[in-house]
Amino acid sequence: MGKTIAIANQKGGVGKTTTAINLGAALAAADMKVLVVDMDAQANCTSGLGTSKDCVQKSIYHSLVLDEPLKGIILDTDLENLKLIPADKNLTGAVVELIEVPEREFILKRLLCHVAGQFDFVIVDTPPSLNVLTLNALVAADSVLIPIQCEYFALEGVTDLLETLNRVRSNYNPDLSILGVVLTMFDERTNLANQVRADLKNFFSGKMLNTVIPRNVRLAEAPSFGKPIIIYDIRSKGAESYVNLAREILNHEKES
Amino acid sequence: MGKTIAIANQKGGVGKTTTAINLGAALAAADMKVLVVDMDAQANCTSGLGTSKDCVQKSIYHSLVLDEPLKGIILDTDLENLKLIPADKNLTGAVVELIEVPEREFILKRLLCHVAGQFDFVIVDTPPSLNVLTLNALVAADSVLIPIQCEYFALEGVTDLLETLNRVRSNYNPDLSILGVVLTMFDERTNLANQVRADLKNFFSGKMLNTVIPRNVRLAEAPSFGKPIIIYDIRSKGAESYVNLAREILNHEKES
Ligand SMILES: Nc1ncnc2c1ncn2[C@@H]1O[C@H](COP(=O)(O)OP(=O)(O)OP(=O)(O)O)[C@@H](O)[C@H]1O
Ligand SMILES: Nc1ncnc2c1ncn2[C@@H]1O[C@H](COP(=O)(O)OP(=O)(O)OP(=O)(O)O)[C@@H](O)[C@H]1O
Ligand SMILES: [Mg+2]
Ligand SMILES: [Mg+2]
Repeated sequence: MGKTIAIANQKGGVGKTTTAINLGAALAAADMKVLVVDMDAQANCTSGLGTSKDCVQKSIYHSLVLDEPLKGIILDTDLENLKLIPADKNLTGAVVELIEVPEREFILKRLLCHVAGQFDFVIVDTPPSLNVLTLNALVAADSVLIPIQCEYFALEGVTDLLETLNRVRSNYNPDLSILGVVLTMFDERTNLANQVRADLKNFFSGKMLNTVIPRNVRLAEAPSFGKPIIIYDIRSKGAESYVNLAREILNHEKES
Repeated sequence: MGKTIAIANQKGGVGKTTTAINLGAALAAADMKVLVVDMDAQANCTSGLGTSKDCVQKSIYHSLVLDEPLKGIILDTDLENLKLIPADKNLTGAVVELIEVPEREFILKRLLCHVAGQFDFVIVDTPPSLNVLTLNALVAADSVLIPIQCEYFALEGVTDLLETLNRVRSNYNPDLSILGVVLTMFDERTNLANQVRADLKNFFSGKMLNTVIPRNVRLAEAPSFGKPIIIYDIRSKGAESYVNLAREILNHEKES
């Protein structure tokens, strides 16, 4: 039975989508069967994995709001072991459309039950917000991976995120654990990054993952070709760091 | 009568808050009376202007949802000509709490009528989402300033944003204009940035502002001291570029 990992942090632009795409691809390259679910109306994960917005006929919106089974919307990607459930901009309206639905927080969890058995990992990308879509991802997840950029505003939002995780644990998903915190776009030359890193180590102690993702322009270039970094430029520092992250998470799963 | 400018782009982490704080401060230093309104539950604008989360007793939430008059929640900042209406994390719930309120899109516009006369500029920072809070800012605004990072995912979201602006114009605010697009965190050494810049010039033609904000770590350091860049480090490239942006906007307003 696969592990479901939500990638969440309500701070914008910290590398959630880049992590979902490239961790997913690296795990798939390590012969894991991986499903990536895009829960963000921006649909960056969808386009970053090579599916253009015009090609998406049915997205996660159709399953969440219109009860379409997930089976019918799973798409292939460049990697054989990597599948995608796309998003589209209809998701912008989903937050309001789901207001009256009883147990709306559990919709994704129930949908994933039908397909999760086919995968070793399900990775869920979330929008920069603590709305019902992110809530669905946290309720469906076994654990949450928190990408954090080493800057002040990103540090500020951490306590809100942890409060939300506690609320999710006590109301909806008691087994939700923190897989870890991964530092992204890390520039070791700046005092700010090293200072924030030290603050985070104090705050999270054992939960900081060893793998740090450096700032690497190849990671920002890859999505314009619709390719994960290991296909776009396997020799880059970005590819190396996400392969290390996948290895660290695989070892972590073996131990637990 | 003052000009209200919304700073909006649903893509996360593109420099909305950094632009709201530092454009606001640069205009205030140019002897304009400026009010900055923080409409994001992350409250980054609030802390970036020196107000700690624990000190905020009443925020924009209390006016939007509980009908408190704005006059009672306006705070001072380090700059005499710069005032702040703070945010707090109650805003996370506002999206749902305002669902049943008739004409909920017009609440901020009506609130600002009572105070806008005292200011030359009202600058509204928005969250990374096209929700009812961002909608309130776009309905209240005379014009919208769009910060864009020169990367692929930021480029992708532009059409959704323009569609939203068209919808706002036809349903709520016919006079909403685009003040301009400002490139942020621009790194001229990368091909990606120059390529995306060229794409944006084609797409926006006359709406691209001349001022470009470079990537400058001093801009990322300043918020940890609760100071705008012109106070934290007036000699930095970041301060220089936001002073140029303020001058360009002041010239733009004189001409129109
Ligand atoms: N390690 C990195 N090095 C360089 N650029 C990066 C890196 N990680 C992400 N980026 C770029 O930074 C921007 C923000 O990353 P991304 O979109 O993945 O963040 P996000 O948290 O998903 O954003 P949002 O909050 O809008 O969903 C993107 O343009 C991406 O290409
Ligand atoms: N020109 C710049 N140079 C370097 N760092 C910058 C620059 N502009 C912003 N930053 C930093 O980049 C990060 C993102 O900027 P900011 O928080 O202003 O974006 P935002 O669009 O308001 O994000 P959100 O979508 O979460 O509201 C912050 O840590 C900020 O300090
Ligand atoms: Mg994203
Ligand atoms: Mg912001």
